Amino acid sequence: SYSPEPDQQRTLPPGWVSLGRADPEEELSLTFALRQQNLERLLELVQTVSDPGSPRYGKYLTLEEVAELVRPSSLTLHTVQKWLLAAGARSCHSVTTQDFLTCWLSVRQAELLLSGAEFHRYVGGPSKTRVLRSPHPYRLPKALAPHVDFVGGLHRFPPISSSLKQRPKPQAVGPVG
Amino acid sequence: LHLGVTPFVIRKRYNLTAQDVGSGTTNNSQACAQFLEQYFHDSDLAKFMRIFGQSFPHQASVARVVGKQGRGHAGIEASLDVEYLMSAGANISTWVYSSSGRHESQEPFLQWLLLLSNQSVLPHVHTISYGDDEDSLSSTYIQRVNTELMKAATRGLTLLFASGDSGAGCWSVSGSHQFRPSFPASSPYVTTVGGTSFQNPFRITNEVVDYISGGGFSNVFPRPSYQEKAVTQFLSSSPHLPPSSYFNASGRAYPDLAALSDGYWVVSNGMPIPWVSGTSASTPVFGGILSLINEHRILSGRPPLGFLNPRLYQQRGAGLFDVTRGCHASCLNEEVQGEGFCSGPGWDPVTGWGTPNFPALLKTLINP
Repeated sequence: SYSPEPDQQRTLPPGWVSLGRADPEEELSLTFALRQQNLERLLELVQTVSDPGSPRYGKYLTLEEVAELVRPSSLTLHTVQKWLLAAGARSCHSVTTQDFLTCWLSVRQAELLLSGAEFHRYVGGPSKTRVLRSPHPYRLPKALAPHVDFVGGLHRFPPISSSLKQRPKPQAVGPVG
Repeated sequence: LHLGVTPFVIRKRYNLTAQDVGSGTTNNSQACAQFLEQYFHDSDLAKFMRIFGQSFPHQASVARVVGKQGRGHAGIEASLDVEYLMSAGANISTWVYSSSGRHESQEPFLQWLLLLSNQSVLPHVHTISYGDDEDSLSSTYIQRVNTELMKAATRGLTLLFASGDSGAGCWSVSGSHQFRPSFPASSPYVTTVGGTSFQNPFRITNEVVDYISGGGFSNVFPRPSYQEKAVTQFLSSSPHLPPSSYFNASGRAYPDLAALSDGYWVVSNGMPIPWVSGTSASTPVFGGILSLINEHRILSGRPPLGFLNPRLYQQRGAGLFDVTRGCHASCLNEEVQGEGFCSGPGWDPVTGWGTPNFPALLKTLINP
């Protein structure tokens, strides 16, 4: 097995409190980022449609054309779907570009699927935001390394405090008429 | 003379007349996204426009809310985003993206990226108040999100990210201090917006650096070719460079642009609130102004601006007020004493190329 995100910070961000382990039968939703194709070509296209000196400037792609370009290979789609179905995942939704797959599983199934993961519930922030996250790293079967970039919903916490500040009223500088 | 930033102050400073509004006849549109699970209330926007929007034609309600809008407490960030995006980009169809109501195990920003990959029709300009320290994210995640931003750029979407409110940032790496870049602000495929203040807080005068304005150099992304010349020039001419051990001089440098970020009036939960500050304010202001430029482009049969940076750096700040005074915050230690980078002539890693002078910016961006 391998760890897709060994360098992802997993320490509890300030303002969050653990409410303990999640119930094994609880349902949770995980997002699988599937390996895309033709990223070199994508990079070229970004440059040609954004450079005013290029003959292709402003000739943007439609979502369907982007999908055509980056869509994961059928081997990737097949391998990941087979893996998820075998683990009991259900209600899987893809996106037009097919490079993300969001599925529902029980906590128990998810912890079996993503070895090492352990889901806890946390609460934080002024609006008492609640999340399910894993403080421990997850690992995937080696066979999936060519097919999955990362799994969303395990480690990253949402922001809970705005960076906007209400500053004290500035003191008048110089004589204000 | 003024007592805080309002739409009147913004439109006056950036030379927007009452005629500089959407025509209401095009498919032009704009959107703002924040991920604080805050609610936005239409009634706040209506009240805001009643108080501050009398001097220009405007829409007093959003065209679409993506995500659930509960009856919860409105948040200042959600209110401010919409109120100033619709004041600068007045009379232009506006969407609000809200991540409230997502499931506990989902990541709000990732859900927004999935939305981009699943909707054929999207607004041309998106202003996003979100950022994480680069070092807190896995390289796999950062690279994949960067690819998602490239996908948006090929579709002609203009993504404006707030540069952050911690100046250059600061953290300790094996015992010594370094500046702390923020992502997605540091992505080479977005346009990042910093913050300024009025030199005299009660007058509409020239702008200086707002010390909170996020900026610096990525530790993950090398410098893209489009900004090589401008950044090299800054590094070779700035009289105030911090010690080189504090930053990665070969990284993608940001921000690219700036706007006022200090002392805003906002209406939230029915209350007018003064002196609100942050680059979450400057970003929708610049976004609204780019939407107005898109309006003129669409009316003259041209495509929307799309990913702006290559063109912005080619034009070397034409159409922008250059901000050349002030420095942003950083590490509070003997060595740098709280000072990060300082602004200077041309591009700098505090205010980018500067703040919008609408008629001049329109002239430089209307063709081709």
